Amino acid sequence: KKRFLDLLMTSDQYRKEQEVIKEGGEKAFNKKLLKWRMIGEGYSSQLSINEQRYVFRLAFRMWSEVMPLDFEEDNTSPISQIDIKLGFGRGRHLGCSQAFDGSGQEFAHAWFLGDIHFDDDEHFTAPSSDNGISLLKVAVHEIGHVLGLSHIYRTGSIMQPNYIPQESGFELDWSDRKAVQNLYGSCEGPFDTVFDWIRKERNQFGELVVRYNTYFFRDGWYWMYENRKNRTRYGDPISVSTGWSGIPTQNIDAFVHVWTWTKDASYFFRGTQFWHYDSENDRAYAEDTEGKTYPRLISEGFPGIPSPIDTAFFDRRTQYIYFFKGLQVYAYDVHRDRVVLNFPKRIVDVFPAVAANNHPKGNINAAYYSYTHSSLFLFKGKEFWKVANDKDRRQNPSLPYNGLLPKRKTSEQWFDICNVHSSLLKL
Amino acid sequence: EKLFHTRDQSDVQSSSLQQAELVTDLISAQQYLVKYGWTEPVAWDLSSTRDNEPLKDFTLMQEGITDSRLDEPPKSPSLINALKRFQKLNNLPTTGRLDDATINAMNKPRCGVPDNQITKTNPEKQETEKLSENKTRPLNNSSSDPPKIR
Repeated sequence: KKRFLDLLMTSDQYRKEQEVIKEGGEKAFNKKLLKWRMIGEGYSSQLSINEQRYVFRLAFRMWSEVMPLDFEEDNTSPISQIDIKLGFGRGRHLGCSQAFDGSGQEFAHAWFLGDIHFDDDEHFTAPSSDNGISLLKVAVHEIGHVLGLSHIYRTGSIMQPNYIPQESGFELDWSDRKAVQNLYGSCEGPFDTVFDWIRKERNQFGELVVRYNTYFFRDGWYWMYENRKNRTRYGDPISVSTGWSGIPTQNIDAFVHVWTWTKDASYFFRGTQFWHYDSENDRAYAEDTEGKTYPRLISEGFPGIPSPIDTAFFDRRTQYIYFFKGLQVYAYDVHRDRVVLNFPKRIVDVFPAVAANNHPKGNINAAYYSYTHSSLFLFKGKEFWKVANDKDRRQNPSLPYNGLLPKRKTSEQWFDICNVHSSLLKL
Repeated sequence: EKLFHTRDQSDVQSSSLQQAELVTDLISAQQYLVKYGWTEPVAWDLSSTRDNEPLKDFTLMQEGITDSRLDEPPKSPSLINALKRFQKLNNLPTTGRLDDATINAMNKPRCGVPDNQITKTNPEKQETEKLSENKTRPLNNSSSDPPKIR
């Protein structure tokens, strides 16, 4: 009993140290990585340990995909250092003060910054089952309480107090995301490259159609961003090696799609090399139709362009590739295969600031032409600058050509692009 | 009636599991409302490591309930108000009476965390939210493939 009380006090003290009081009185964890563990004496009597672990990993990952916290299963640290413990019990259980009530009614409960208990008298099932009570849905709900969310009476919210049988593919909706981001902030951070990947397909009538998807790359993983829904694809990020065959598995510098009446070629750049990507077959060319083998040196494929580069993009108006490096930008003529006369130039001259002292200056992380917004964006750190397009200049003729509008936070334009813990990249 | 049962008749045998008690009358309804913070906020976080404290407001439980039959409306103003708050958030007619619809709502499977809590540092109650359905969000037009399932 003494040892148990000592553990409790240490645990309580540890817990107090982990919490921070927000402005509105809400409380939240004050660290970025939370450790969780399944209680050894509290396994479900109906699901295998692996099934339980899989469900909890997925539940934590679903929250991690929309907020800047990461979750890691930790089975080695002292129990007092574990932030969230999960277990099953019946009636009086696990030293808990709140007894469960048997089959029906209450399914589970949780404490803010604390533990989660599931009623083992309930018929919890894994996501693969259509019957029973979705352990995943209940776990996601209870984790919401641990993070500081209360019950919300709103259709579609995961924080509704009543359990609603899981429709296929439930996810955290916009409001739930904003509720937790109100406590923990939005996900931010630089990107390696951002681009729209275009490919041609035949529709059901045999007509050639052009489709695109938007991708954000960071380190060794990437997200597909669904512009119409203002979020990333459910389940992202994915490792680069999984989705993009034949290119480096991390730290891509740039993606360039050269698209003219006579050329249609996509390239990935990293370090001193570049790869020609076969969009039709969704893999990098080892040898393309012109007999060129890849990877190739940038200096060979684009003479006059230094390497490594910071980023690059293809401008369909001028039909130049703009390569960014440091404070300078190089324009490369894809038809003449050479650097355009009078380049390199300073970025601040080619893309002048619209507002004083509001310019990235150099060392751009990513240059992204968005077909959704019909605009070019320059990213640096957590912010972006939009390049004034024709529509902007029609509305405001005083804007300079290629002027950079004042910076904004990336997370305010593209939402919920969040890392997950590396242990959760593969479930 | 099913045409076939399992060979070992396990599907017709009574479960050895304890069944949760349902809300059936005014007393059990009031227990529900007290437990989940509808009469007054519950200090949930404070109870996480302590033994169950007996319900302080047992008098509240008796107050205004001369008869636990459903057809007798509750007389306690606090209970009536709690019922109305519960009914409102559950999109039920706010009658303040324990009708069938309210009982059904109370008997729905749910989370054990109270709907209205007192937090340790913020003595003001942390109220369950009812958010408006229409949240402002930016509009975008794009052309992209339909999302794949996770």
